[in-house]
Amino acid sequence: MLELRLVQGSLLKKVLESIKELVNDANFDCSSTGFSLQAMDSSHVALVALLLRSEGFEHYRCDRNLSMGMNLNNMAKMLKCAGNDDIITIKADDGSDTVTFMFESPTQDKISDFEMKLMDIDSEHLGIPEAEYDAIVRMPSAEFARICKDLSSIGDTVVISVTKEGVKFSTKGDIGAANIVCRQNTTVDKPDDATVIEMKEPVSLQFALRYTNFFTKATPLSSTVTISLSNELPVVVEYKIAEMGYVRFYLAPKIEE
Amino acid sequence: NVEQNVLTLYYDNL
Repeated sequence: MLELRLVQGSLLKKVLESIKELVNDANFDCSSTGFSLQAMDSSHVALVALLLRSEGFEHYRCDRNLSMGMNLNNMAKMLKCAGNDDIITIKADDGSDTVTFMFESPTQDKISDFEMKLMDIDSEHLGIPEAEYDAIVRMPSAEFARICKDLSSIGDTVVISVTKEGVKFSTKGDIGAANIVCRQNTTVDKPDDATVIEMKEPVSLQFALRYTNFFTKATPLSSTVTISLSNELPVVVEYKIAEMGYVRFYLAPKIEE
Repeated sequence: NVEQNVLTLYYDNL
């Protein structure tokens, strides 16, 4: 038996909106730790890792570890039917081939349940070791989204370079080239508006903008984004989910042959 | 020539 009650249901709606374009089908894993997911896109270039910790739910009952295969587009369709202020409860019985999403309006005057069919998914699970990164950039998530969108109108790839000068995002395309430099800026009114760069080694890596633009669908989840880079390693783009966990995106670099 | 790497090059498939 599984029963997870999330008072801030809008978080789950935002999570689905942030990952449904990158991944079609995924197994949601439920354990005493929390509700989690790890899935790669079909070309194995990008990976999403989600964790919603059990403590973040108002009620969390998971009698035994359970993996539920879901089509993320269908799940997103159902969650779109929940109001932004609704409480969402995820329910499943042991051995059942369905999951139920229950939506309660804040005043309890409207209660809906949506039952969705589960699916068997052969998912590959990658072991991602904890790593020390050469450079970690924290910046406003809206700024990162704006940069990825702007650069994708010029080129297909972005070179992200971190030096002591700041973090530079560069692209080239048929019509020309663009460079955007963000300097460390901690003298802002709100901490979330700061750009903070921790650098051990200068880093320069190239990525497909198509994927970074997918990642920025998670912008509504967090006002800041953390980009962790090491030379010759996949980048990690992390959006923290208020006191509950995170959505992390991993993206393999492009390499000059 | 720019090649797109895949994640399985960096991480073990469990």
